[in-house]
Amino acid sequence: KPLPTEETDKRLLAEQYLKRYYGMQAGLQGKTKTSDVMHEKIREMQSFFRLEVTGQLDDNTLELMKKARCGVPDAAEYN
Amino acid sequence: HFPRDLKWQNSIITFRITNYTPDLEKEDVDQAVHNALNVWSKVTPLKFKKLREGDADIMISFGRKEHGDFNPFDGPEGLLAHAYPPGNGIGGDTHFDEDETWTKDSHAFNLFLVAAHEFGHALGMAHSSDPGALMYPVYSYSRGFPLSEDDIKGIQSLYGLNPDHRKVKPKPEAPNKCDPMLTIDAVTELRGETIIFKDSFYWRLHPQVVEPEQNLIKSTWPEIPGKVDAAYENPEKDVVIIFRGIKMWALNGYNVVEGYPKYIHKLGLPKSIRKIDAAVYIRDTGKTLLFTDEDYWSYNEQRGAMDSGYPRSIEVDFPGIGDEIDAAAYHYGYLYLYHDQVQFEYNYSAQKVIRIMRANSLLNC
Repeated sequence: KPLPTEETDKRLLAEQYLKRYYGMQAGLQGKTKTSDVMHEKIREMQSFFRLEVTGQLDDNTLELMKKARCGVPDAAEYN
Repeated sequence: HFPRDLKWQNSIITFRITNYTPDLEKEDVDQAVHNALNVWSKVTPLKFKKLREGDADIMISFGRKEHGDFNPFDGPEGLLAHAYPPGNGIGGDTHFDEDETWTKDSHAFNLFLVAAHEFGHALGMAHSSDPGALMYPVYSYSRGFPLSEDDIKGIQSLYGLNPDHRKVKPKPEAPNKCDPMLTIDAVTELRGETIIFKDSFYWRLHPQVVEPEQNLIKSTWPEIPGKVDAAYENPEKDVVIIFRGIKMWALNGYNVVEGYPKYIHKLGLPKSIRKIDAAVYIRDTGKTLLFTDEDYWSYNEQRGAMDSGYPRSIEVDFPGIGDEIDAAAYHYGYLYLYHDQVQFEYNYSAQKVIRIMRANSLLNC
């Protein structure tokens, strides 16, 4: 199996984060590029945190995803 | 709030601590939980009763990875804790990740602050997008009463007021960078980034990033005051000097330099000066200008002494900007002087105002 690249690491971190806190369903992401669902969830997150809403995994968005936080979802319907 | 505004129907809510973290003394955990519940009872009619056995509304526990609710923790950092909204069974239960280091101070994760946040969920509060609110999902350290107006409004709309709630002083709301009425407390460079102070917050602006990042001052520098009067960077010494009242702190990157705070009078200012409004280092001259009320002073960084012939009048030496300023910055021969909602671009050598902009144009508004 090839070693994960920095880009793959970022995408994995983002996927994990969006699944956990923004209710992104598993299995809807493209294998090679970011899916529309993921862009939409990134936008939702950026809007919640008052970041620039780009739908892209920019440095500010990734930095925020790495910060220590509460495990309760931010904007999802509580399950 | 959570969907359907989930809340407890009684005003007396029971809690039980089922196990303790080894990071702290048992009494410290009890105290943190007690204080965290108190935060919410101060502003509502809610009362909390401790149970030593049996089922309580809020069951409090420490666990690591999968800890019994099919909602596993993730090891150190990342996810710190979670809580369930009011309801039967697991509803209200609050779990802390044992893989974190729990403290009673500003190091690692302060148990009181995390518990107060989680109990907010246990009482029916969802996350807030206000970075100054306790219910903001990202951890940040702060001192004093942790609830903001946003938190208080939220909990009181569920449970009503505590008749004594006027006794608490809420944290200020996070300032909105694009508010046309925004004024700035202080501005400085810090290793190529611009730091803009406003109330208990600061924005960090990187030259290649459009969106400034907003943080609580206390969460980055717990040792310095929660509000700043003036700040400047001396890039030759790689320090940022922060002023508040008659004291000053030196930062080396994100660390406070040992030996600080010092009194501003050590710089050579008379004792009658109780506050510095703005400070700016002029790279071309090696001098720092310190603005106090209607006057300014010049401090020679190399000699470590005040220049003679000061104070001088701001109005006379900087024609066109008025007689007082809030903050100052210097870039490539231009001074940027902030007063109220206005920013003056000032040609230092020609002694002329070149442009007048809104103060928050600095924040890309």
